[in-house]
Amino acid sequence: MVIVVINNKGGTGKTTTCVNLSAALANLGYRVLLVDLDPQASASLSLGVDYSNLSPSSGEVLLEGYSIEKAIRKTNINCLDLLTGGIELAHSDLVLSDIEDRENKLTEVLEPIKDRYDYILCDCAPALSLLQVNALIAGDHFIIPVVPEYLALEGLVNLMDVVERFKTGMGVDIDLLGIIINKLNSTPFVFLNRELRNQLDIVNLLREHYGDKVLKTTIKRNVQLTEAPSYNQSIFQYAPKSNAAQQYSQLAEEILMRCNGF
Amino acid sequence: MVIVVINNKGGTGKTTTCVNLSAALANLGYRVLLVDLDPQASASLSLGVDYSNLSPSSGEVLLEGYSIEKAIRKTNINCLDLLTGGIELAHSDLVLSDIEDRENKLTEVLEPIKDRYDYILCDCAPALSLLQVNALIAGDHFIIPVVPEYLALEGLVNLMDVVERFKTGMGVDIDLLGIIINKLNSTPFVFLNRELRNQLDIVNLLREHYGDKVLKTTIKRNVQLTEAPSYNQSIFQYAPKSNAAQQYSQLAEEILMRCNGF
Ligand SMILES: Nc1ncnc2c1ncn2[C@@H]1O[C@H](COP(=O)(O)OP(=O)(O)OP(=O)(O)O)[C@@H](O)[C@H]1O
Ligand SMILES: Nc1ncnc2c1ncn2[C@@H]1O[C@H](COP(=O)(O)OP(=O)(O)OP(=O)(O)O)[C@@H](O)[C@H]1O
Ligand SMILES: [Mg+2]
Ligand SMILES: [Mg+2]
Repeated sequence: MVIVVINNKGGTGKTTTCVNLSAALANLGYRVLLVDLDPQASASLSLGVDYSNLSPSSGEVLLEGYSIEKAIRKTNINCLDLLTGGIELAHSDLVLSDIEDRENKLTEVLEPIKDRYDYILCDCAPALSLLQVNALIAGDHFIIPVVPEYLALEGLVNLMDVVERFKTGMGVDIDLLGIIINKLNSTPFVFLNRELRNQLDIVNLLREHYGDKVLKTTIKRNVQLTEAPSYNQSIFQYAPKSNAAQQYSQLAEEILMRCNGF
Repeated sequence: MVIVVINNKGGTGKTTTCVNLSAALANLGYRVLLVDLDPQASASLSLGVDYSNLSPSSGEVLLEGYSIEKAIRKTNINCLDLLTGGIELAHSDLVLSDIEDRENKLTEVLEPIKDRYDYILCDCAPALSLLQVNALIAGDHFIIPVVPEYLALEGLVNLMDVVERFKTGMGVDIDLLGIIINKLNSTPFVFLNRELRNQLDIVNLLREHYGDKVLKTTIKRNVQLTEAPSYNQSIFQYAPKSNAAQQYSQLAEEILMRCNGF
């Protein structure tokens, strides 16, 4: 089962979602592979790989024919493997456009190892180019993390538009598993309530527009989520009793339910 | 004078910086053009252009030979013109890679109108591909908005690396005008102080590492900055007496000083 975490709007929490959801599924005993398709390699850095040690990376596997079996590496989390991101991906569109079957490249490279994992999660860069098309074609489901702010809302309309066109134009058969509300303000302080009021207006708009495609679990803004990556840990290792850890556990449960058709 | 606002890390405030800095310069009487190079067209939406009315856009000018004079439009802000973004830019790398002189395309299309503006600000998508290379080559200066969080810090190291390589590899002669600290927490509440402490650690790291390349003016997290785009207004129209409006006025002053060599 391949789940693609995507949003062309930047900074909505794709990497944070991918890392912590992967960790939550691995903690439940599922065999998980995180595929980092971002040139910045944020997910790889968050899982402890040093910037100078990213190679062999997903870019080399996709664009230079490197063996995926050799490129996949273990992480410090049991049951979670990683295919790192890296700067080679920055020119992926240029390289992919010259090859036969350019949209199906990721599907092809994942084929030999797909059976070894229960879940494969792909972290995408904030774009909608050929590399993201590859991810959507390789995926069974996709998840869209959204921050309830006006600019992020407009980005979502644009993303849904484009994915619908892919589905009809290219016969891509990927299903939206859900929209995750991220960075919801959780504090009762008066100073922040204006922000919370705005956010809740946007969340209501999303629920009206997309119905139960909006996941019930929301992830609140939590400073521990910005700290954990600097210690190369998931939220479960860094702050196992935190609200954030609970929210990601809940998210994993809800994702599992939806993947199994409930 | 062409100023490029760039950061491959998503959600750091490129669009918010571009829109409000452009407005601040226009308010001072400078003739300003905002060039939206983002397929999401966030800057265009923030300045009141409807998603269905983006054409003719920068994508059509760059990739389809549309006349830039005809594509530029007025905004509801005096002295500020706009060249809209749009979805055509999503496959810009594929189209640009097939043409002669592919890195200099933006420089070429801006040439006929450059003299009509004192400042041209380019809002970039969160990437470092051929389109961003075009922007860096067309630019005189570039600005990097950064949110003081660990993942954004790693992204900055990567960005500076890549830009240095462009400069030596391709003879690009663009100067870093400054790094803007954005979304700095401004509240004295205990609940937030942990976040503020982390942020200030990162700001100190940045000042140690990049010296006076880090602008003195910082932009604090302010909910009015997320609201203004939904009213198609700059912060000066939406909340002229707010701290955020003052911060952007101060930022404009500092940018002007730096552009004039102080
Ligand atoms: N719920 C949250 N609470 C607090 N901080 C968060 C939360 N989710 C994400 N962050 C922080 O916000 C920043 C952006 O998140 P992240 O990098 O995961 O987004 P992204 O969508 O992957 O970004 P990009 O578009 O650059 O790939 C990071 O510094 C991250 O630590
Ligand atoms: N100082 C600030 N205070 C509060 N909110 C802010 C601030 N700066 C930006 N924002 C909000 O944060 C979100 C991200 O900002 P923005 O869209 O400008 O970033 P960006 O770097 O242009 O994103 P992208 O990478 O998608 O192009 C927006 O919803 C914006 O309104
Ligand atoms: Mg990311
Ligand atoms: Mg933007």
